Parts: sequence; structure tokens; C-alpha cells
Amino acid sequence: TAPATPKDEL
Amino acid sequence: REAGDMTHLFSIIVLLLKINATKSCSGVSLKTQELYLLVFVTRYLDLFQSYISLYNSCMKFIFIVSSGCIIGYMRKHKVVSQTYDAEQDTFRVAFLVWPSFLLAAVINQKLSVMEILWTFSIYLESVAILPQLVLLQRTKNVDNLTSNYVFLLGSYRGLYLLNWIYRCLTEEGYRQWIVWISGLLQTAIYCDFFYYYLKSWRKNERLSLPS
Repeated sequence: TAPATPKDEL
Repeated sequence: REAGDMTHLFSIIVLLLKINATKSCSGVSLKTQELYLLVFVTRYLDLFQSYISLYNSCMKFIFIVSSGCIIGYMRKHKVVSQTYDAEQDTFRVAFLVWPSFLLAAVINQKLSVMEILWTFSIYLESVAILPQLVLLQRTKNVDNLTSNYVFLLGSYRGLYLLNWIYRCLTEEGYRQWIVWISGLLQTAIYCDFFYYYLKSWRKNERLSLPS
């Protein structure tokens, strides 16, 4: 599975 | 992204101004406000764990505190709380909360408490406006500040859609399907409202939604 996108949005 | 964050911030400022200046919360759904508080609290659990930027931390903090403030006004303030349309604001929020939670428990990126709560907040946010939209439809002659509030709150995720397209085109490996699909649904729920909002704005009339 693809690595999780960092949660840099609000 | 910046425009999206700012319309989100402005929507909250408009709502607080309305409540504070008119000392009235008529037409405002307490249920939507409580859902938003739940959304912010479950999404920003990482506030003290992972640091992204001062901007992000401040915004997270503002969103949690301001929605708590609005709820406090509507529940506790001795003048404002009298103006709350409790008998009109009857949406059964359990029908939004539980399905969002179950969906988050099944469809998520990682099976951990933090991740499931974060995913839950994304799903719940996409439908959190529904009690407010139902209340608007029941209210004849919606006041301008309330309709502006809903318009700004709806625009925010719409602007994020543009941000996601831009990031997808410019950033390698940038994919977040859960957020994208929820954001699309969230914006789609507002379509009908946007149509009547812009129509009334063009004609310079107060908004009233057809029942």
C-alpha cells in the first residue's frame, strides 16, 4: 500500500 | 488552500459577529455547531503531537475554541440562548455520527485509534452541514449573515478541491482518496444552497429556500 499522505491540511 | 482556509475562518467570524451583534442565534443550527466541534476535536487530536507549522497549529486551535465559543453562546448565554429555534432544529444527528464512525472503522488508511478518529472527522465533516441546511429550509426569510455564513462555509471545501487538483498535478505521490471523495460530497451537498444563494444575491433579495 502507498504511504499515507502527511496530514498537513486543515 | 489559503483562500479555502480564509473563507473557513471568515465563516466563523461572520457567525460570531452575527450572534454577538444581534444577540440572536435564530436560524443557526446548534446541532451543526456541535457536529463541527466533534469534527475539530477528533481531527486535531494531533495538535500537541505532530507539529507542521505555527500557522496550522494556530488555525486548529482557533477552530476548536471558536466552535466551543459558538456552542457556549447558544447554550449558556442568557439572551442568545432564548433565541435558539430548538423546536425547528430537530435533525437526528445519530444518523450522521454512527454511519461516519462505522465507515471510518472499515475504510481508513491505518487501523489505529488516532487514524480512525481522524478519518471519522473527515466523513462527519462532509455531512455536518445537513442540520443547518434543513433548518434554513424551515426558516422563512433567512437573515443575510446566516446565509453568508453558510455560503462561506460551503466555499471553503470547494476551494480545497482546487488546491487538491493543483497539488495532485505538482506533487509527486500526493494522493488522499478519503479526503477527496468526502470533500466532493461535502461540496455537492451545498450545490442547491449555492444556486438559491446566488439567485437571491443577484436579485438583491433575502434568501428563502423553497420547501
